[in-house]
Amino acid sequence: PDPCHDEGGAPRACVPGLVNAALGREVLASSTCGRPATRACDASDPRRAHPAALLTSAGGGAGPLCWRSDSLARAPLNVTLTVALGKAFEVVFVSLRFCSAPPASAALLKSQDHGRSWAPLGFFSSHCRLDYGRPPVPATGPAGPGPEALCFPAPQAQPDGSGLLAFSVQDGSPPGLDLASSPVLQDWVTATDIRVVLTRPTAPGDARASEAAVPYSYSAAELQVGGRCKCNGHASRCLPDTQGRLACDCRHGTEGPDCGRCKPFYCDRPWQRATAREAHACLACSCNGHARRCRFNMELYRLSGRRSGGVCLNCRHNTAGRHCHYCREGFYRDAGRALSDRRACRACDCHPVGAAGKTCNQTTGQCPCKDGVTGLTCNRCAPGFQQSRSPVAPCVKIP
Amino acid sequence: EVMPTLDMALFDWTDYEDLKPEV
Repeated sequence: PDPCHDEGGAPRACVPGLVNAALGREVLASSTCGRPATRACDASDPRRAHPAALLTSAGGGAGPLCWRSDSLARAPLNVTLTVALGKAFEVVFVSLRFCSAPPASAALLKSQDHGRSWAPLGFFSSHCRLDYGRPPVPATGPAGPGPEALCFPAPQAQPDGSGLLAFSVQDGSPPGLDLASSPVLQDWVTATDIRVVLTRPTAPGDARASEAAVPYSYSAAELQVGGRCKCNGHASRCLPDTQGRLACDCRHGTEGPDCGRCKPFYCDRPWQRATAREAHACLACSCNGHARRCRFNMELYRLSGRRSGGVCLNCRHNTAGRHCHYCREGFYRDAGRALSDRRACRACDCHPVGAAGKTCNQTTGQCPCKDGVTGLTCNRCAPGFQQSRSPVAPCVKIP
Repeated sequence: EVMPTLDMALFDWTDYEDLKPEV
């Protein structure tokens, strides 16, 4: 079954499945141990290396399982982990599983433009005002009308000393917002890159670890970015394109990495994101098979009651009109052929002497005849008339 | 009655040379 069309072939909204968008993606860590090599970590020795690739690999290797930062002895204690998702995803959650004590504060950021600019998704700290200048999130949840980056409690250390930083996009958005109908929420969850900034390590008995002199390193095993490949409801899967870049397998007459625009000939109405109720498929222009290109005209679209705004370009086969639905001057409709037939329009073929012009009636094909001349192409004298020698009055009354 | 088609050879183009169609 085609997820993007129903049993009758009608388009319906479809979305790719929920995946770990970070799986197999490269992670850039601002600090990784092993250069220079120490007793515990050697980047050049696979058995003792702790590369950032371990955060997003499926595991199963023989070496260590955790990425580890350099030892951080004094401020700044920031370590940044950045993962490029390859294209836009609609993020549902982000999690980072630590191998050692989780940080006392961390920030989660997203980029929507492949790393050129960043915006916060959330903060995690036991001292929100001190670390990020923000109030802790109220127990009642988000209070604003739209989603916002809030400051949540820092992840708790588990009995084994590890911890989990977990963030759900719902944590930052007020209840009642629906992804399908809220452009603000759609924007909030959209990300091409995810960045975790580990701001401050946990220091026993000291809230301000930046003042601690004890060397510390962050260590984490798995970074997950749960989300759906962003296809705006017009694709059920994402595939690598010819250049190896991930792109939606677009349906509904759409194209682009996120199915974010209509295909060139599918511009009879403006592009729209699909909703649960309406697929908003891009519609092909109606050109009766006589044009390969068309353009969208908003004024015509409004005048049509928001039904059709496509205007066919370069009508072929001697057709003309917005939909290539009538014959161009000098041609007439052959009633015996379908409008879509390549030979639907026949040349008028008006007689060069008997006709008063070259343009015939577009429906009947009747040429304008001079006095005393008859026939569809004006090529015969009418009854009671005979041919003269004058090309100006080719038929004269028989005396 | 079906009349014969116009015979182009019968026309005298002497005074209408500029109207004469190219054949």
